Amino acid sequence: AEDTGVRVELAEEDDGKKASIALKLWVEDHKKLKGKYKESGAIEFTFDLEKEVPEVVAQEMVESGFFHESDAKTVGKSIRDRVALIKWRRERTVSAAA
Amino acid sequence: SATAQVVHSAGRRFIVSPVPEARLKEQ
Repeated sequence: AEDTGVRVELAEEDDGKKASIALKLWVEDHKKLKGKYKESGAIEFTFDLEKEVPEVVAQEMVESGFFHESDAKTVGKSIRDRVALIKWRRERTVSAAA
Repeated sequence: SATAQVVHSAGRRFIVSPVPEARLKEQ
């Protein structure tokens, strides 16, 4: 995945079944962000892999004051990349089991 | 406490905690 300066990781072990999973997001390189970033730490949240849209969660983070509006796209992309990886791993596990 | 909770108006809960140092160094 592209290095956006924003890192997203699993905040819990993926059992491969739950649709809703805990993720943790933090800024590794604030220079890659367009807007001013106030160091706030790691943000943990739950994300529904089936129903939710990464960009919507990113927008909620902007509205909650974590990021500037101009970085919503970057944050959304970072979440989207991680979600895609989680889904890919799950599909691969299912294929291997079959 | 080192953690803080921010609840967005849409109902999502964001929990803020310090970034583990090992995580920052891990590349």
